[in-house]
Amino acid sequence: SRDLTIQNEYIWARFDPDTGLLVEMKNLEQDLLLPIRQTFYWYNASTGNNLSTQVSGAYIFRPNQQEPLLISHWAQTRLVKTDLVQEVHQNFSAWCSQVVRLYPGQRHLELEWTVGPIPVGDGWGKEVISRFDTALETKGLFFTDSNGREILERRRNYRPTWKLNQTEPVAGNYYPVNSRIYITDQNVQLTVLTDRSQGGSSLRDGSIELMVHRRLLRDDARGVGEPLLESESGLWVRGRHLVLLDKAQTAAVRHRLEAEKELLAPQVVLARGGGTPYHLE
Amino acid sequence: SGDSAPLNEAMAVLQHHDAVSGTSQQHVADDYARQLAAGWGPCEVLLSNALARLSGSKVEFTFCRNLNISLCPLSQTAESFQVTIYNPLGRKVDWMVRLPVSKHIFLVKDPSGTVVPNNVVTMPSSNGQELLFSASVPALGFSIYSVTQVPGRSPRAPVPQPRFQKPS
Repeated sequence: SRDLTIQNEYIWARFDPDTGLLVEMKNLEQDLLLPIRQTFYWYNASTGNNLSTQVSGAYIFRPNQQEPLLISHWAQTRLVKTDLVQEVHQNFSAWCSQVVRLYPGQRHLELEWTVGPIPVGDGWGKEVISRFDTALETKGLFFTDSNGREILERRRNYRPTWKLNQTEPVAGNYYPVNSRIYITDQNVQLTVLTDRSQGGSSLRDGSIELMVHRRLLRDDARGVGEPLLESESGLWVRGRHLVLLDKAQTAAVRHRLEAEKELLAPQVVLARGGGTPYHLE
Repeated sequence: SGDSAPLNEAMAVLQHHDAVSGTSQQHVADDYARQLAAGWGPCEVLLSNALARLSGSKVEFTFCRNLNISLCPLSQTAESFQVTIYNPLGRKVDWMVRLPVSKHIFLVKDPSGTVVPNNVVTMPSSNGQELLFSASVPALGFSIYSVTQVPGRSPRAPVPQPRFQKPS
């Protein structure tokens, strides 16, 4: 069938049968349905312009235009459904793919992204983001954590402690995300948990973006003395974003418990069977 | 004997902002990775000794550092093996274990010897197989599951059908 959905007892997710992109997510327990579009983009790294010679580099994130470029308008998908897992494998390009996964009993959507090696043969440095777009009316606000211990309210083009003259409409709104970023319209909250620190923002109402990988061609004159450019073919990176959809009132308990489980995840150790008893008796 | 000092030392060195934010030259970043990897080795010995002591059985523990890219020579070749899952949280967790395996059917038993449901899933990107089973692990504790190949039979793992979208 053309119906491309995965679900478990708590979460249902639908993908556009033509593009293969995530388009809807539902919290079955709280009966919350959220149209949500998620895909990957890349910012073209600045090499300096008439406003400033500052280039994008290891210290400085400075895209050369406000709009990022889509990695692909569609993904080749494969659907895997068994009684222990439902997955949609999305292939956006030779250097960008993702598995959207649901296990039984899981109250979040797991997005395992794999990005790289970032091609730079076209002479452009690239700063890759995963972006979630919804219709939530978030009034310029979003929330990011500080080391998983404190949530800070962020307002687009604003600083609480001084009158900001915003000269970088993208980078000037990026903040550190150590474990989570979320947006809310006071009824519904969309939270994205990260498995490592990333740069993140909400550059338009209802939108969340997280930077997953970068590969740049210029040094940014901040002392490193070389561009952020891995040698040889370049690194490819794999990580996970956990997406939670909740009522605003109950979202905190969900993301706190899940983030703690993500940070202190179980460790797996293997051994061939058998083994001699440790104690003689 | 194991030793966690080298890993502690590496983690201390990596508090430098260059290590945290990637603002070092490539050779320095490579050296940070080298220090971490060098610290893991003696730490794994320490963890093995602790697990042997606590589980009461001296076994050769194996740490598969590349599970995130579905590489683990032991689970991909052994006909039977044990999986110890350690839970650092102060509460019981249920955790879906995923291990790369060869094309077989497996029997998975929990610490009490009860058979638990498992799946063998074909990875579309690599056509490799992964064994999945749900493990329940106590707070600040560990559970040991046993995995055994069922001789003779290969999985009729659902081969995922490619869904080619017409390019928009």
